[in-house]
Amino acid sequence: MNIFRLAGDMTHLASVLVLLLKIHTIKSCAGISLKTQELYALVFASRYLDIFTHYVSFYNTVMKLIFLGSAFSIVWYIRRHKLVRRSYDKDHDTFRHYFIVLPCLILALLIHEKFTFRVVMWTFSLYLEAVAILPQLVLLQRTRNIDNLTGQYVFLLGAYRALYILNWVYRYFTEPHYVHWITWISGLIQTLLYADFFYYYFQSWKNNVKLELPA
Amino acid sequence: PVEQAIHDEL
Repeated sequence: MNIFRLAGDMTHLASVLVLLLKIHTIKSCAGISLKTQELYALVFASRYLDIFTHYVSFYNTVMKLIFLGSAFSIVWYIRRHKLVRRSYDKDHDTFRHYFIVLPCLILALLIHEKFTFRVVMWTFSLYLEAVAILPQLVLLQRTRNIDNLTGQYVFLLGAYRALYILNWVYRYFTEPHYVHWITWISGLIQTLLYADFFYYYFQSWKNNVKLELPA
Repeated sequence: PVEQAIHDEL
């Protein structure tokens, strides 16, 4: 475990906490894409298939449980909680799941390191995670009214991905034979999707104005 | 190696 990986995981954890704070405490999911949250639930469900069969460390198991548990509880809140679901912006959150899930599944079946169920599912989760933020970014652009917590949530998610890239660079130079092209390319694409958002985030921060994405 | 990657990162 290096500092970039730890910082990345902590940023990811912080993003989840910010979102849970908004949903659980303020009872609002305004500006949050249910589609993106459902895709994340699918990402973690397909990636952590080994959670109870292969023990790595206490840290790994706990983090996996947190990411799985939070992903599914966020989906539950937005769909079922009677106060939270009222604030859900259904009319603007119209991205179709299968436009994202199906290509990722096909790509995972075609391009993977090894053709076993677990490795293909893991690869699928990498491809899916790379593009799962798209419905959220589309929603932000459509509603044009981004509250503080939503903006911070997306920023933390993007920061987490950027830190993971630094982690891979570090591991590449410090560990022998550490080469994972599929992970790196999908991770890079995922981070690049945030580039536009980052630009406007820093602009609003620098000029001390409300974050707004151009149409 | 791919199994290793599956296990050790989140």
